[in-house]
Amino acid sequence: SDRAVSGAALTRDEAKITAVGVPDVPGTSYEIFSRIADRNVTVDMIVQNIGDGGRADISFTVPRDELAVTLEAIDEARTVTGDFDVTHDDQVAKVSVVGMGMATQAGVADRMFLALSEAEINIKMITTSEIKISTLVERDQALAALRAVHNAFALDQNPESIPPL
Amino acid sequence: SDRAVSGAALTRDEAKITAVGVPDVPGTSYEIFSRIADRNVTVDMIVQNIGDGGRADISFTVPRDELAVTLEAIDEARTVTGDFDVTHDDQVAKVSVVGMGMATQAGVADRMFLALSEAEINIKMITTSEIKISTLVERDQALAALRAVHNAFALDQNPESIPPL
Ligand SMILES: C[C@@H](O)[C@H](N)C(=O)O
Ligand SMILES: C[C@@H](O)[C@H](N)C(=O)O
Repeated sequence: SDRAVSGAALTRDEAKITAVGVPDVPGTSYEIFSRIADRNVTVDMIVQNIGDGGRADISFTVPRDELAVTLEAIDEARTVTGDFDVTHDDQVAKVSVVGMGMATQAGVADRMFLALSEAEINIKMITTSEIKISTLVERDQALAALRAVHNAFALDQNPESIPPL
Repeated sequence: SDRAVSGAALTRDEAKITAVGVPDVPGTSYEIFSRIADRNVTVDMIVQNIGDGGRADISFTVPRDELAVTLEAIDEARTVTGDFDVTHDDQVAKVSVVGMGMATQAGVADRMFLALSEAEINIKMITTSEIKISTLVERDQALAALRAVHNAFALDQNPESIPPL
């Protein structure tokens, strides 16, 4: 039922950073994120997938205007963890759906993915919790993505549609 | 302050599946997750990091006893999307922290990562939302991980520590 999803949100001004091939050993994440926290940068999505050959990629998003200071923090971390590559992209935006009923309902994620697929929007990154699914898309597709998701869950017809978290 | 984190949780009986090198084009995620939803399997963490060379890896967790039926769903998806590799691991567990104040506080993620690092626990996967940070660890390290995180945020001393979402 549509009640599983109560709202959709767009976060437009994010930049994505990827630490490519970091040592997949205890402590590496701490070395990176503690230096970012020291500079008072609030990190939004953090995504790490399963590593390969002792290395893993960690991507995360920060406010677009904090990209430069975040890259400094990562440069510092590399002197401690051992070298790895860093890529970044500030032409991205986050589109999410929220709802309390998600965790128990199979089929919410695929309806969101169907909506994006039909709008020919490529999903660059995915992260989820029990009440929220977030995707990173190209910034110039963000509004089309939000509209597609809104329609898929009939959010405009739902009077209780609350601005999500 | 500790108030940013109100609880920690352990989900023990999960299996992790990774679709390795899927075509990074609109529709691929839908083809995979719609077939899993058709079999009424509830997916927990979904993690996709930025792709490379037109391919991306998507990992997700399902209840351990639904691993076989999920692998069938993926085999079916492959006939539509084009071939990709599939790996799985049922010796994993999810350890998370929850809290309403996270989104605005730099430093929650790194405190969790420090706690896991000091307990010499390797983080296999990370996914986040504004109110929750989830990590996948080896199942045999799950209790040590939960204890480390509990201590880091002084959760046992916090009378309002509520069972999280
Ligand atoms: C890659 C990174 O997450 C590493 N596994 C760690 O535990 O910090
Ligand atoms: C990899 C997968 O997420 C693809 N980019 C999609 O949009 O479905």
